[in-house]
Amino acid sequence: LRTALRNTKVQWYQIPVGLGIGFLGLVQFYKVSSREKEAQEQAARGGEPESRPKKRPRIRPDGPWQVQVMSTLPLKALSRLWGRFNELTIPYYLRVPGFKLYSWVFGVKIHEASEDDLHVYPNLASFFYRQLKPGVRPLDPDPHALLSPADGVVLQFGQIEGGDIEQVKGMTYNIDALLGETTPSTSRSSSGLSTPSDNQARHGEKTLTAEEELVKSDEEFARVNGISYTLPNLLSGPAMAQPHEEATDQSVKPSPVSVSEVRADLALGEKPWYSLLSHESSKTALYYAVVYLSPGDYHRFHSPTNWVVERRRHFAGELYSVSPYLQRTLPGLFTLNERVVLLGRWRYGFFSFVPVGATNVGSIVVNFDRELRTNSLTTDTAADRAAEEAAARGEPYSGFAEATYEAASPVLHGHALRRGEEMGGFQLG
Amino acid sequence: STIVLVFEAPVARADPGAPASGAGGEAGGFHWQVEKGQKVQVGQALGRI
Repeated sequence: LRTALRNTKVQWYQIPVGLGIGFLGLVQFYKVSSREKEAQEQAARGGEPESRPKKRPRIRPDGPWQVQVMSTLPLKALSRLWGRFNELTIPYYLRVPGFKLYSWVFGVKIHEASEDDLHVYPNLASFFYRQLKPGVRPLDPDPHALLSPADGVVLQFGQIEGGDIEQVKGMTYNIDALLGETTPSTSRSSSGLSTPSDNQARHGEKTLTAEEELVKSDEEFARVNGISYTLPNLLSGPAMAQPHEEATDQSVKPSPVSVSEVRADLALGEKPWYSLLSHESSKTALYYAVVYLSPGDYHRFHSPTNWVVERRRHFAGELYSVSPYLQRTLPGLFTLNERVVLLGRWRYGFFSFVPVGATNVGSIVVNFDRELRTNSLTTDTAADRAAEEAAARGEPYSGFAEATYEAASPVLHGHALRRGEEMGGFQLG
Repeated sequence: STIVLVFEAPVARADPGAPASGAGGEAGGFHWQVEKGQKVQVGQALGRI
């Protein structure tokens, strides 16, 4: 190589003029196309087309200086690039040594994977999202136990005091910031699913004012520690179904076994759970737990109990690392990251399940919600647009797109999940 | 990646007469069965009621 570099004659050539002209023409074509597209979008939104297209300002998250510094990094782009890289097919004979090296570095238990032959995994992405052999994760036999949803480390747990969750010692964030405000008036469904406000519009109902919402909430909601819940209809059957339109395609229907089992479990309570949720009642409290999945862990998550998912909220957010180090140093990390908030109920009342994305992982998959797209450029653009529209209306942007699962089960008004049932997972990129 | 669970559960009440089912002789409510920093696996109990 040294000889070749030293002895090879370097000869410079002029770039052909045609190539330069072609490049400039391509740039001009791109500019014109962008301008026309912007004008069309503006017209579709009902506004006058702008004479000169204005670049949409990127919505930056609020936060301390660490967040501002990290916001300058293209973390989502890096995550997508990392995902694409990991989807490249690895040469057949490099797969076994490559995956064994990865397993050695990150502590993967290869013998637990459903596939003994590592050649089966064409790339790191498929190996990362591997399945386990049946029976290697037995469920705790106690039906009153709350199960771990994933392999990982329990970073924090406890009781929520005053609406605050402790990220690490002395560093808290508000539960509303994590799960979203209770009134999704400014939310927009980027995936085309219906939102409550959209539903009202379709049915010709007027939009409720804040006072009317309050009156309505007295009838249909109970509130504890700042979180509101729809009253359960499962104990009274379909007759009490709320007459509003639901998400059209929730593709994966819950199995009849799940529905019957979850319904039976929810009905096991000595009395309706909502009777415990009066303002004066102190019989229940809100608890939280944070489970961290390291890169070598099995990256699918399972239902911790029998429960019904009523709605999901997708916060596009950013994709910071969620490593224990950053959790210690970055306040409110979980409220900044991209996350999918699944809201519902279990036998004892409110239940929520929040997978939080990370730079090195990226996508969150929910098996029963095929319309959900996380770590997506389209979603980002839709979120930016929704923020702009909310700002134009003079309203605060809730920051999430919401969909409901009521159509999945007319009896339970949500998607029923059995304890231990696989719900989804984290994928690379 | 991280998973955050937020849920409502009965509060453990002090009941000296009852057998202790949680820390501090509390009974009847939710109590944790893990420690901070503990490794857990799918299906393992985080807590019980």
